[in-house]
Amino acid sequence: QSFTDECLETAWPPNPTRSITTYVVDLDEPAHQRWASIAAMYKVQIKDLVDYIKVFVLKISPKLQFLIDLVDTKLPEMADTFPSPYGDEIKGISEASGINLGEVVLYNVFYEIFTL
Amino acid sequence: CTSIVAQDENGKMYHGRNLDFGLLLGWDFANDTWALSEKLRPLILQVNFTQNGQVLYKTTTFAGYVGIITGIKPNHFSITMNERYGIQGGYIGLIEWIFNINRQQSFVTFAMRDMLATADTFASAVEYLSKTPLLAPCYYILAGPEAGQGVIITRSRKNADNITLLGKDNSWFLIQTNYDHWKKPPFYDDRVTPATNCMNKYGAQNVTFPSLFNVFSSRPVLNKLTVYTALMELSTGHLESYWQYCEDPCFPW
Repeated sequence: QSFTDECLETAWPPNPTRSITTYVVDLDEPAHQRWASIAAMYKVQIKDLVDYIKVFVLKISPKLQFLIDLVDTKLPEMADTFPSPYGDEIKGISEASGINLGEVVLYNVFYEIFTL
Repeated sequence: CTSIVAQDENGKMYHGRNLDFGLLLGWDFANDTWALSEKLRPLILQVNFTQNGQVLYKTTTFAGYVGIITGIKPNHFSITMNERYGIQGGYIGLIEWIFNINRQQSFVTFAMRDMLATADTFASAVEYLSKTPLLAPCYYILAGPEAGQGVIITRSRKNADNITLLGKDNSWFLIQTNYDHWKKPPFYDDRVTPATNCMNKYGAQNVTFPSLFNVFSSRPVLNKLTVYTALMELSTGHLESYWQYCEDPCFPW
């Protein structure tokens, strides 16, 4: 297989099955409620992503179990330090999805972690 | 990631991006894919944030993620953020935050949402994102509805290392990937040159959603890390996005 640069002229229109669904988040609702329906709808996919990260870290080294433990024990406290409305929104997502608060916090600070 | 701001020959402004994420976070040898990218794709959604019954801003984001990576405030400005790597990466800011050493800094994607919620002009958005202290380095790419309103802000944690405006050297488009754009791109990941060639092939007379989508769908701008393409039209505030998948043969990044 070879990789070559290209400049396509036929990619448009994209297949309609690739369209992204649009939802509404009402900022007039309390912060901890505004993501509830979306979080409940996507809880399996969110959990799948976070679980993958945990497994990936342990594949690097089982000695990194302490990092996984920190996600469950220390990261939940971090939600209280986020500026409004983000901390409450993240707590609401955790409640609506049933996913551990520390895991939802981890997901929301992905960018800061992975810029290394 | 690849972000493009372009102005057509009539001064109409467009902004688009490919979101690439998951590098080195697990290669699936069975399917030749990045495992994390595959996990992200089912989470993509567009969100219209409303206030008092009106759409305040629109985003393409991931379910469960409250920050913003791609967004548009209709009639005001659009914004995308590209990852900027560095040894002095965001984990240092994160440690400072967790241990309460310094909380006078913003999370990169929260700052974008703050700005979409509060800034009323392109200029005020640029000002805010140039000066706000951040936990991590990044590239902010903004466009406004008026001709010439395009900018790349290269951010370190404390300040802007570089601000490049559309129109410099008579340019009608700006392209930003994951490297400082004033330096030569690395040989192992040069998406700027192919994207530039492709934009020049279409020309300022053909800046449209179809042409931009074609550029974003061309390898290596499209690669194994690409999870979605978002397109924004500044004059209408229209945002549309599509999940992307790069069929083999395809560059891994």
